[in-house]
Amino acid sequence: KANGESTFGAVRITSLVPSLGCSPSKAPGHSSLPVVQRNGPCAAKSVSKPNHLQSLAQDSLRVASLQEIVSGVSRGNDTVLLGSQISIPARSGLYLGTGNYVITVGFGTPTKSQTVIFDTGSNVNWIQCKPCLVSCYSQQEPLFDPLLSSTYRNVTCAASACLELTSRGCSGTTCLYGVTYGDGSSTVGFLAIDTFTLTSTKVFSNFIFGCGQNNRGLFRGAAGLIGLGRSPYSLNSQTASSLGNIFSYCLPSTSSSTGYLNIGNPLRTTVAYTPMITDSRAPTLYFIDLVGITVGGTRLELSPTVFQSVGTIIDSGTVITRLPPAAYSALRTAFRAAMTQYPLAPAASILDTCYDFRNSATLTYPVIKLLYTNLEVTLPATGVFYVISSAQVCLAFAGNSDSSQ
Amino acid sequence: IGIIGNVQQRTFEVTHDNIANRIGFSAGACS
Repeated sequence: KANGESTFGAVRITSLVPSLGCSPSKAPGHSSLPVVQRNGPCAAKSVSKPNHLQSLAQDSLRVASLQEIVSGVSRGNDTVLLGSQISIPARSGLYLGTGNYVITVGFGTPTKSQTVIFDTGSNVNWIQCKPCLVSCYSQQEPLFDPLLSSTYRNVTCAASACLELTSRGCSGTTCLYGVTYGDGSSTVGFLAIDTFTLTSTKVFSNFIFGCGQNNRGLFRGAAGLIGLGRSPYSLNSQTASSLGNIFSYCLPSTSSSTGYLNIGNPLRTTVAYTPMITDSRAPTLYFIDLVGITVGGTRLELSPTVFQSVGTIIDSGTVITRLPPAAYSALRTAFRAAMTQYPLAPAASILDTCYDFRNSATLTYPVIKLLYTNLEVTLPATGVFYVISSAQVCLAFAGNSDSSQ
Repeated sequence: IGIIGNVQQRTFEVTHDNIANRIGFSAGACS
């Protein structure tokens, strides 16, 4: 112990591994939405489930696309099509990654449930819509049909909601939106307004979203996406006038349990804060001031500028935390030095510090703290390890490939 | 850039307060 705090933690291996059944957590409030990992037993059966190595590879592509957005290095303009006649420009953008977490919300009047990915790195909300003029992929719920909603209407090209879109077009007087993701997945359709049901007590009229008519790519059964970024089109921005522009979420430790998303004041009273930073390189992303890391009670010998010179994003859609090379190297060295009693296991993709715990029921590990301005965050065991199997449990951090990233 | 990923956010209630421009963490909020 240091200053009365434990510098090592102990955890049963079995508690890190998801069980086969779903054990939903009790919702903390009637106005919060359940959050589930889309490939776990708490979610509806997905179309395809990536394995761990595929997930980590997709995570690397998401990270690469975030790096490109921040660095401003564009992969050039792209064109997305709605039918053969209408095309609109769309810059390649964020890679969706594993799109790990989903929520179920409602669109239209009467409301129709749709299970969508939620993502703090995205801004445009969209769902697949009938009549699917060009293409739709299969999804778990019936497709949203605007004709069955008494409150649905398309946005016109002259409306400010259309004019402020980054990627837009027109079909006659009807506004078109387009989003191209970094992996080539895309959605194009009509910019629409309808009633949006977050929960039974949080219903919003005049919600702007994309009604997708040409949807292609790796969305794997989700009806669409809800963005929680900082642009005016995100869910939190659109509900800000009634709920304040504040939201909170709790991500469950394994895929066999559930978390929640809450728009409005946080549900917990004991919240410790650190400044949210706006970075002009990517103003719709959330930057946070990471300044240091402790491992086993000892602060890594790193200047805060190692982190601050490049900046740090907090993102719900990236799985594994990426650190500047010097920081990751120091973290890995300190962690390995405290774990010498366990046999190393082969690396798994980007995760190079893995252990074989087959002969251990309980593991002891050095406590890791992330140090932010005015705030220390002590990671639980589920925030330290990425479990592939009991024979391959990995330190869930990775390094960027060069210090300028 | 560094990125704080969702493994390191698990079980915290992570608050994005765009009014006061702050990000909050509350430990042990979900299992």
